Amino acid sequence: YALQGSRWRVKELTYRITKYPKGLHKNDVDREIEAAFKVWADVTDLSFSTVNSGKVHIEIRFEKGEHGDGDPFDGPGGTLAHAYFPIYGGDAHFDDTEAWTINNIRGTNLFQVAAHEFGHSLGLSHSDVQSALMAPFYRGYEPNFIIDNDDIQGIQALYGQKPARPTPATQRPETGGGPRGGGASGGSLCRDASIDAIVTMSDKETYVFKGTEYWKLTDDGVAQGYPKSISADWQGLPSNLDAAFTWTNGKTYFFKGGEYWRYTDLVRDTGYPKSIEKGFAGIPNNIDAAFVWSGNGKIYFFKGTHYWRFDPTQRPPVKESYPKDISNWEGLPNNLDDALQYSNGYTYFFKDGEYWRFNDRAFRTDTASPEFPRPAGYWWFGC
Amino acid sequence: SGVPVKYQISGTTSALVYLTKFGYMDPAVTNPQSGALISGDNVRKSIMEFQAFAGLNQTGDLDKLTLEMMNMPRCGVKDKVGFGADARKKR
Repeated sequence: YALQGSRWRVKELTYRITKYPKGLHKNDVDREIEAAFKVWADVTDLSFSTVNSGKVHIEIRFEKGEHGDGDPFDGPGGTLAHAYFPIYGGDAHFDDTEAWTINNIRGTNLFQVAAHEFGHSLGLSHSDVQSALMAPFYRGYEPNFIIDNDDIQGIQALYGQKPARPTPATQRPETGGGPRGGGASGGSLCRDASIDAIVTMSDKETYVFKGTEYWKLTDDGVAQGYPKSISADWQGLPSNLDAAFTWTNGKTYFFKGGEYWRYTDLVRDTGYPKSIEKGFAGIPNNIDAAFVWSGNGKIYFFKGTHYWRFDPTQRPPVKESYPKDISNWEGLPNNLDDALQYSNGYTYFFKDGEYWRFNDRAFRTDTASPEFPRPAGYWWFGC
Repeated sequence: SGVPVKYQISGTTSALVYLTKFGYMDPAVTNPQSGALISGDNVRKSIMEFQAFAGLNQTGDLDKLTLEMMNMPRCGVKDKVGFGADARKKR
């Protein structure tokens, strides 16, 4: 790490976002900025609070091009943001022409960049430790962000250690898909975290199906009041499902044996179930898993050691080159339980109570700490 | 992730601008109005400093990996403050 040479004399710092970005909701930006400050508050005695009027220590602005400080932004890519060391005022400016995103593999992650910039606002220069938050280059979205020891040493050299009992929040929950905070318990899902099917509906709610029951997931685990009975709430839907996905038309498809059911929200569409042979020609019965890859709108089916790619716009919808081996998906196991492309852009594969995260840009199972596969009970069901 | 939207830096001239902007070269030397002749050794030394900071092999050459790293999206704050005081001013 490297210290610039100035630091704040006070421990209670204030901030205000005086200009919000075009492409994000104000509340979402507020939450991400707060989380970014918390990265530093968790490992020091510093505290950060937002105030709506008067002078603040750190002013935050999303700006384009020249914005009054003689250091113009350069459009998408290149420079993403800059911030001023304490002696120069501590302000942080973000290039509003970047595609700022939250919990998504696409675009530029606001939380990570903000946490980096606030490191400058607190007195840290760039680190030559490549894994450090204060390294100058944007590494892409890290759903399971963990502050590096180099960053902790740097900030504690300026402001000391956190004197009271430390809070375990140096690891940011992978909200919106993956590691979760551990809220409501998954009940029987915690005894055996293997699942039948998992699907995100068109309303962005994610449901897990297992045996005769289903659960709605939240960012903290499972929603209160679950599990509920599949037969009671999903008219005509059988137990012990094979797989499910929601297509780009907003309809959710459930598969079991040789049949499939189509639902609009929680209501079964008329005429269902239908045979897989009829609706998904080229796809076998008794599939293990299915998901829609948003990158191309194609549906991927998995069974045993093979997978099929189904393109509803083509005739035939499954090319002759399929099935192919699942081993083409580096790091993925055979005989999956189900798969899901989550709202953060990552694809998650579930099997025997564990899950793998697939990075479709690198086209391999993600490497991260802790390593994949991870226990689905802990990271997804709040166990 | 990390793939640049645009490939701004493609040769020595744009690399010099980059190295100057982020603190690896003296702005007084690279200022086109100064008329200073920049020595090859100076350029190589600056490139090597950048390569060391970016975790690359220190070849001193503007090779493919070095250009790729220079085109990565990044923070606009200088990596090194080696040429006089950092003249940034708030507002």
